[in-house]
Amino acid sequence: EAAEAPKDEL
Amino acid sequence: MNIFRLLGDVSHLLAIIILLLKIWKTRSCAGISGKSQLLFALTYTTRYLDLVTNFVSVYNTFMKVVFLAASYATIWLIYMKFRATYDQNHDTFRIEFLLLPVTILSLVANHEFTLIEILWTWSIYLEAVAILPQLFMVSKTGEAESITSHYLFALGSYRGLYILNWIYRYYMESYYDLIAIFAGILQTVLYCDFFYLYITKVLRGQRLQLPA
Repeated sequence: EAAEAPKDEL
Repeated sequence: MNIFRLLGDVSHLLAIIILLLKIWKTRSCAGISGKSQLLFALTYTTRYLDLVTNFVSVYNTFMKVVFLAASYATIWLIYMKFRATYDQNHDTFRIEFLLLPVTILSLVANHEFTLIEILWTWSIYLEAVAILPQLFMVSKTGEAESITSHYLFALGSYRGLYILNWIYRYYMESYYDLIAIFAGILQTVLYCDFFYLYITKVLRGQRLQLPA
């Protein structure tokens, strides 16, 4: 699954 | 942040500004699909709900505010101020054929079954197909003003640059988001025939003529 990075993309 | 994503955001911002200026300056929204603009406003609204709860950076907040404001301003221009110039007869794509599959898919294929996550997923899938009414309208009218084709080129390029951003982030940060990547590839692929026509025709000063 995707890395749990915060949603930092627009 | 990387150069690909920055260029992508700038291209996206450019597209939105080009469209706003085109409608404002010519006082006309002829050839512009109001339906696509509605879908884009829905996309930004459901994606940027965390605008006030999740601060990422000044840049991030600034761009979200600009995208939201510009998309609603564009809708206001199309459906209110210059409503007389809105070409309703050619803006006939059935957006319910987009909203239903996008809604189903966002409920089935998401990272987490929470409201915020589902809405984010919904906005990602919706954005991938939001341009279809506009492309359909251009094919129906058989042509597009050159300013409209510049708008479409900038808008299509933005997500294409995001794909490069995702490749960069995969190798440099081991970060990837399959939902965003899948939808981003679909979104960019939808512009392919337009990109071909834009590069072979518009850049040579010819009008963008689509085989009707």
